[in-house]
Amino acid sequence: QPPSSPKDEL
Amino acid sequence: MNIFRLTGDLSHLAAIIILLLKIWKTRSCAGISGKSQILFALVFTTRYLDLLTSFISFYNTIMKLIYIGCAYATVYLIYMKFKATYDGNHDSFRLEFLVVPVGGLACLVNHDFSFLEILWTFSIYLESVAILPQLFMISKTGEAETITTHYLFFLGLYRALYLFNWIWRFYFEGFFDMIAIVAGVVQTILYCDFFYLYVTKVLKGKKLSLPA
Repeated sequence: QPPSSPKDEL
Repeated sequence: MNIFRLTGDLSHLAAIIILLLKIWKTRSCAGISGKSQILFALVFTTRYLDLLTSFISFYNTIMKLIYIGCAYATVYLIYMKFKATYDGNHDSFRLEFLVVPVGGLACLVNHDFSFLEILWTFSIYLESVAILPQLFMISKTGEAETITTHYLFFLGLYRALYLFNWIWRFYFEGFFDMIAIVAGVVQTILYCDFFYLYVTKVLKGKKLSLPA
């Protein structure tokens, strides 16, 4: 399940 | 990671470097809104606190440190080193009109009412309007240096590319975040007027001056 919010994004 | 996010990050990095070099080389921040740069420093500070709590990748960590470092260096150059060239009279946008509503909205509309999540949400909403003082300043002075328009172009392009990144991630990873997407759409829309002037004027070798 991908993270709920794009914390892997800048 | 996908091509849209990578080119988006590189476009963002290019914008930040272009601005820093412009101020450093010309030893002047004429035409630059210090208030927008304060907002960007606030955006990165509130969004990248997770540097202290989680490690995602070297790329992620290094880029965050570069963004934060450049943001504060730019604010320092504007308000300290080259303060004499700062055009405070035209940089008159009231920051509280942005920070207060954005802060309230971040508390009302978020994914999770936790400290880091609220700050992240605040940074997403704030980033979408952080360029307003700069665009407001250009509308007041009626013109912008060509190098400043290149800065704005890459800055606007980065979030537009992120929109494609989110389409890509939705299609291939079944992932999407409504808060980031809505704020990203708003942010990109705010640049549309500038993009039009940039393409019709600057790319034709003319100076960007208003009224169009």
